[in-house]
Amino acid sequence: AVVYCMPVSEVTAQDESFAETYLKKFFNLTEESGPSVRRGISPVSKKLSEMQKFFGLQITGTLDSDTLAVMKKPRCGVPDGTVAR
Amino acid sequence: FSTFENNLKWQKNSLTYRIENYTPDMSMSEVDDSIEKALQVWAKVTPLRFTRLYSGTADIMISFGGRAHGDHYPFDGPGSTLAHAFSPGPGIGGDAHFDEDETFTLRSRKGFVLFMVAAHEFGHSLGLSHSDDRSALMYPVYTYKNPDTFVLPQDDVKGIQSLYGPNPVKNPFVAEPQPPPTPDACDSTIVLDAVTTLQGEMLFFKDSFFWRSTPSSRTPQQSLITNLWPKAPVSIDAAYESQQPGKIFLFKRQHVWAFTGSDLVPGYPKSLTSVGLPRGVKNIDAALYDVDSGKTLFFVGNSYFSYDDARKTMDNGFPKRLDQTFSGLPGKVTAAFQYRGFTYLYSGPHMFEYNLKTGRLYRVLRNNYFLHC
Repeated sequence: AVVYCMPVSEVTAQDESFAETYLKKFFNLTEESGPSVRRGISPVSKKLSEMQKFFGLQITGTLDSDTLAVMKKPRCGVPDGTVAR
Repeated sequence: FSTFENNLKWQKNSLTYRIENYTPDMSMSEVDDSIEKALQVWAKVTPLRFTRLYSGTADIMISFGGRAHGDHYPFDGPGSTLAHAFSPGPGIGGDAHFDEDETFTLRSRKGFVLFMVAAHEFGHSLGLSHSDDRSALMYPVYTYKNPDTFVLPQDDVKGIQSLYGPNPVKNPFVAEPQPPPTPDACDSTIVLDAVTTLQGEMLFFKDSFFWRSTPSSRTPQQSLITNLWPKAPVSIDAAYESQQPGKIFLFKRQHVWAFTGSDLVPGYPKSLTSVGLPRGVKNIDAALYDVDSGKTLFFVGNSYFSYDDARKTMDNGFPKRLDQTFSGLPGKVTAAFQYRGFTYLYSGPHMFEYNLKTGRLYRVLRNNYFLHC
């Protein structure tokens, strides 16, 4: 049998916390409630998709290494997209 | 590109900026140059023009601060957030803050090029929010660019021109005549254009600016003349406050403007003959209103005239030569005013303090004596 070692990127709990802070700061993530939550789309996933769309990343709604890498780049402190408005 | 809600923008094209403090990462002149160059990035492609203030409140206040720094958006230490700025508006609107915990550089890759970060932040100060065009200056993530070869990307040009339109100067890349440098009140060689009181304050005029000094304030506040009197001339010849408190007269070449508050008095500007001066007088050098006698003195070259405001006529025996009344003056008077009973005449880089009744000279002081340098 051939075993493929899939390099699973480690997204740690710390990364998730960092990502949540990032989304709050730049994509107006709030402790949402309402229809989207009831439909099972977590606010974080929704905001992650928004962020991935803005930065031209693959839109998965989940935190992956590419998304995390963009979050960790030095940047301007003004929120992005419609949030800034 | 994208803009803020309702396309927030400045309702004027002449904007002021002030660098409130500096980063220790670069020399002051490197910071000055980086900031000036970053503003010129936007001036080149719009009608916007930027003038630097050294005191008082400017439209764009620029400062360096770490962590919590006075607004509700604390910085986060080294890395991540480098700076932020506020969309156009009063108060904090337009202001740009830079995270002191970052290392800013003039052009090195070791750190963040202040020019690049500032040019981005000033995009916000002028009304742009972020672009999702990776090559745009307004892309939120920092990208190193050589400041010496930087050209504003088209996405940003389209964005800022959607707010302000293009630069009316045909070929903006030909060096435009730069606005004269902002005068520095504490330059000991400064020759003021005019000085007057105004309801207890002292106003000192130079080029397009004036400083206002109140007995309570330590440092005089610098502003553009047209910020307070939109219809006033700049680089004026003389100014005085009439016996009607709050009414001020400004003189430039053969005309005089009268203002109460910021409003131009109807019928002004008038010619110099309207204040009794002979037709041959092409301009005056200074003017003051003498509270005791109710006369207005107009200084022209080496002479001066005395005008009776009540009778609206020039007093007999005038013009007189300056040295008939004022001893010790080295040349013509460039500015004049009265304060707390003393008469102050500026001539060259000095101010001469007199008792007008006796003509006695008390002190010779430096021009910036009242500017608390």
